[in-house]
Amino acid sequence: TLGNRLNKVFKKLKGYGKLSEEQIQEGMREVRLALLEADVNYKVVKDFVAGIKKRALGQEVMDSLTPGQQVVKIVHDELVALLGSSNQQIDLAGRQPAVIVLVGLQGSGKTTTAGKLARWLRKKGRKPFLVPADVYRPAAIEQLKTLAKQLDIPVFPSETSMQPPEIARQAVAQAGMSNLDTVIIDTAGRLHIDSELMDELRAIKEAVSPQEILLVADAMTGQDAVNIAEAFDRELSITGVVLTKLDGDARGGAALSIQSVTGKPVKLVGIGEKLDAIEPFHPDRIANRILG
Amino acid sequence: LTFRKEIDPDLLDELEEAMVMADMGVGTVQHLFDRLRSDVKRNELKDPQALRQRIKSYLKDMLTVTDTVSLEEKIGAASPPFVILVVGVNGVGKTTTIAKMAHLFKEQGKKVLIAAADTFRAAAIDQLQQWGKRLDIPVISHQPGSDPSAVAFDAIEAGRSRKMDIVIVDTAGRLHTQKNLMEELKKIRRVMGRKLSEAPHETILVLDATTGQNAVSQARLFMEATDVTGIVLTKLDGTAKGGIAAAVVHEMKIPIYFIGIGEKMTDLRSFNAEEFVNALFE
Ligand SMILES: Nc1nc2c(ncn2[C@@H]2O[C@H](COP(=O)(O)OP(=O)(O)OP(=O)(O)O)[C@@H](O)[C@H]2O)c(=O)[nH]1
Ligand SMILES: Nc1nc2c(ncn2[C@@H]2O[C@H](COP(=O)(O)OP(=O)(O)OP(=O)(O)O)[C@@H](O)[C@H]2O)c(=O)[nH]1
Ligand SMILES: [Mg+2]
Ligand SMILES: [Mg+2]
Repeated sequence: TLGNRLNKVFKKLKGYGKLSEEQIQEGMREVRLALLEADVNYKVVKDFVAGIKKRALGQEVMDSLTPGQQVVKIVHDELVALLGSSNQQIDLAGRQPAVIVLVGLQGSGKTTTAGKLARWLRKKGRKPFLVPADVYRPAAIEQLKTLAKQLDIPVFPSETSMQPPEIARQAVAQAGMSNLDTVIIDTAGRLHIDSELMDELRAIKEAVSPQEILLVADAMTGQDAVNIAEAFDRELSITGVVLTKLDGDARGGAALSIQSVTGKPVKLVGIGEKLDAIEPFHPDRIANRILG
Repeated sequence: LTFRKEIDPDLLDELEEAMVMADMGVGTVQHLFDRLRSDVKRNELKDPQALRQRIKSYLKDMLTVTDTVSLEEKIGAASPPFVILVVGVNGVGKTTTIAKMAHLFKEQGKKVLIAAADTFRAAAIDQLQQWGKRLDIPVISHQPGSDPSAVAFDAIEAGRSRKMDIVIVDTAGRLHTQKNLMEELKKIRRVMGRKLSEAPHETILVLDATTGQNAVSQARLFMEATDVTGIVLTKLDGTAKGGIAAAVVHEMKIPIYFIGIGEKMTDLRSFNAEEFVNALFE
C-alpha cells in the first residue's frame, strides 16, 4: 500500500523526528507511482501532487511521528475533496418531463445503465420512459426493449429507420401525453473523435434540452479517460458521470482523471450486470480504491 | 517529441511520460527505462535517433512471441471443424470481433458457423443472429437463459455434421474476478472437449485498447481459468494506444492475432508489432 511504501521512505528518521525536504520529495514520488498504478492520467497526477506538496512540506508532516500516515491522510483528504466537490444529485427540476441522455464510448455500459437508472428513479417515485436511440448497433433497440419489459417500464417503439434526434423529440412528446415524467435516452456508443456522431448528440441535445447529459465511463479506462471526458464535455457540456463495472478489480483512477479535466461530478456507479446494481457515488470509497 | 542533438535526462523523461500516457503501465515503463538509462550510461546510444530505435526494438520484443504458429497455419493443420472460443470482460467487443473474424475466414473460402453461447445478456442472441444474416453465416442458438455449454456442444455437432471448417463460440462478458462465472467458462471448455477432444483448438481473449492496467489482471485470471492461446485488441481506432498489450504479451507469452479498428465487419487487421510500436510514438 502507499502507507507501507511511505513508511520505507520516511523510516530513516533516526529519532530526531524531523524529515528532510528530500525525503518529502521521495514521498511525493511514491504518491505519484501509486496514482499512476491506479490508472490516473499522468498529467492529472502531476497536478495533484503539485497541489498537495505545500501541505506535505508543512508542519503536520514534518513534525509528525508518523509522517507516512500523515501523507496518506493528506492524499486521501484531497482525493475526497476533489471527487466529492460538486452536486451529485440527479437533477430533474425544470421543464417536465425531465430528460436524461446517456452518452459515451462503445461498450461502456450505457444501455444497461439506462435500465438501471429507470428502475432506480421509479423506486424514488418517478414515472420513467425508456428511449432507445441507438439505431446502428445490431439489436441495440431490442436490448433496451428487453430490459424495459423485464422491468415493466414503458419504452418508446424506436425503429432503426428513424433518426436519433427525431426519436428523442417524438419520445419526449409522447411522454408528456402519457403522463410519464422522466425520459431516459440511450444513445449509440461512439468515439469522441467521430465528428458526425458527436454532431448527432448535439442535435439530440438541441431537440430535447435535457436536464442531465451523463457520460457513462468504464472504471477500467486508462490514460485515455482524459481525452474522452474532455471531448464529450467540450462538445456537449456533460452534467455528470456514471462510472461502470466497479464490481471488478480496476482501481478506478479514471474517476480522478475525468473529474480533473471536466470538473463534473461522478453521480452514480455501476456495480454489476443486474438491473439493481447501481448506487450513488461515494468519494471516500473510490479514494480508498485508488490508493489501493 | 522535440528535436535534440544529444540524449539528456529531459528527453528520457519526455519519452517516459509518453510511454506511460500510452498505457504501457508504470512497472513496465520503469523497467524499460532502467535498461535504457544503463544503455545510455554505457555510451551504447549516440543520439536521440538511436535511443528511439532502441526503445522501439525493446517494445517489439515484448510484443512478439517467438516460435508462434499463425492462426491460419493452425487452422490449416487441424482436422475440421476448428473450434475457436472467444472470451473476455463485459463490453470489450467479443461479439463484434467474432462477426469480423467470421467475415475474414469466409472471404478466405472457409465454411464458418457461429455459436450464440451468451445466453445471459439481453438481446445477445439477437445481436449475433443479426450479424449472421448480414454475413450469410449460420448461427446456432438456444433460448435465452439456457445452458451456454449446451449451445457450444450443439454448435460443434452442427459444425461436424455440416462439414464446417470453423466454429466460433461467443460467450457472455464476465469480470475475471467473478469466480462462479470463471467456473462456468471452465465448464463450457470441458463440455466442448467432450464433444470434440481437441476443442476448443483456440481460446481468444478480447481486450479493449482503452483499458488501463486492469488488462494485465484480466489476462492473468482468464489464462488461469481457460488457457488463453491468442489475443484480439479492439478499439484501436480511438485515441487510446493500447500500450498495456506489451505487458500482457510479455508476461503471458500469448500472441496478438488481430486488432479491431472499427465497428464494421471489415474493421479487423492482422497484428503487426512494428506498426503498433510506431503508433505508440505518434
Ligand atoms: N460487471 C458489470 N458489467 C456491466 C456493468 N454495466 C454494464 N455491464 C455490462 O457491460 C456490457 C456492455 O453493456 P452495454 O449496456 O451493452 O454497453 P453500451 O455502452 O450500451 O454499449 P454500446 O451501445 O455498444 O456502446 C454488458 O455485458 C453489460 O451487462 C457493471 O456495472 N458491471
Ligand atoms: N470503435 C470500435 N468499436 C468497437 C470495436 N469492436 C467492437 N466495438 C463496439 O463495441 C461495442 C461492444 O461490442 P460487443 O461486440 O457487443 O462487445 P462484447 O464484448 O460482445 O460485449 P458483451 O457481450 O456485452 O460483454 C459495440 O458498440 C461495438 O460496435 C472496435 O474495434 N472499434
Ligand atoms: Mg448500448
Ligand atoms: Mg457479446
